[in-house]
Amino acid sequence: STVVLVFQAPISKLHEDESSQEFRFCVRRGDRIRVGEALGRWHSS
Amino acid sequence: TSFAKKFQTPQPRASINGGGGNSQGDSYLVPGATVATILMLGVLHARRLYDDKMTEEKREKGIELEFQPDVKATFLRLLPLRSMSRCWGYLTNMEIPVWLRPHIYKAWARAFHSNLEEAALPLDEYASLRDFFIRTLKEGSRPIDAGPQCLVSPVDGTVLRFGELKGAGAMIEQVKGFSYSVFSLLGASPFLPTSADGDVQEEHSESITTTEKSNKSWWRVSLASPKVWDPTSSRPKRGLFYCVVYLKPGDYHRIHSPADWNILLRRHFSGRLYPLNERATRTIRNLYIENERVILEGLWQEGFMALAAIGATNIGSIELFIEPELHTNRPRKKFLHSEPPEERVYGCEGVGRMLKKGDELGAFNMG
Repeated sequence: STVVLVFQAPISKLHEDESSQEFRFCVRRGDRIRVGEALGRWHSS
Repeated sequence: TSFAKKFQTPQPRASINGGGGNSQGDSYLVPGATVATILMLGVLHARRLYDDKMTEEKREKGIELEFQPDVKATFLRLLPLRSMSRCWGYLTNMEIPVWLRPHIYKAWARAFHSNLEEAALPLDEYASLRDFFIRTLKEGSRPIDAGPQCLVSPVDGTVLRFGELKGAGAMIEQVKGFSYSVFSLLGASPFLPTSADGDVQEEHSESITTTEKSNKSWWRVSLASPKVWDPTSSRPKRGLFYCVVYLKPGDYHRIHSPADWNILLRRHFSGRLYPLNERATRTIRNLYIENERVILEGLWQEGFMALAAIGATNIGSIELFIEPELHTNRPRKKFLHSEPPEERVYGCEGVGRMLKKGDELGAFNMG
């Protein structure tokens, strides 16, 4: 079984390139993850 | 071997009165077949372990496996996978004798690397393999990250893909060389942001329907809405992101809310039930949009959120604790696989099912 999560999250107001996103995933491909562990975080400016 | 011996040295059939001439040959037949079956299973298992090892090595070296359809995938289309899945569900739902339960569950845990110490109940209290499979965990086994600006994983599993969806025809990569559309996965959604630049924060707060929006072309909106200071414009823009998590058979199979979330509707696609393992993702086209799945859509503090729970052959049905009456993986009434999804709106006027971050919302069931 598989779960696909699709969601909106904040990105930088000034730039939209990868490096300036405010929301960042804190996992990598192939990582094992458990319920309740952070998938990603963002910081309000 | 028994068959070979039998054909090489034909002997007269043993009669009721006389016989016993071929009884020795017959007595080899069953052990021979058993040994052959065990050998075959051993070879298949060894081959699978070898394939898995090779795949893992390639992944560690950074070599990404590409989409490569094969004959086995075509053969799977011909199998009645839904019926097989329900049959598997029936078998695993049978009550197991109490004395046998710990042995079976320990064997399962060894085979699929489950952690039995986390199980909430003693092993002999799970009446069937199905009950054991969707077991709850001991209190505190899954601490929820309480950070206010953090999204947590809804399931235990392996992260396959993640990223940002850009452009009107947003595509999610199934595997290198093959992608599928997010709209095909989720279905026609009134909440799904359609803006190409990701600036869709008005979707959350305003009640403009999709139809109304599509009637306004960009220049009409631009002329009719002069640029004035808007307090909401100081808020950061929002992008659309996705994350794909695969659950192995030994994983904890309950689904939790990834954030404080108001679920507004549920959509059920009754599709096929292909396996969802790594090999299947590489060989079967549109795997995630052909399989049976339940979509939950709603709003969270940052806008749109949808969760697609996709079933597989062995774990074919999806149970929602927020809607216990929903039954998936039912016998089909129609032969066609392209039935429209069945949809249910939770509540009305935007009032849906409120869930807190970490709340249980559903589970994957066997069969």
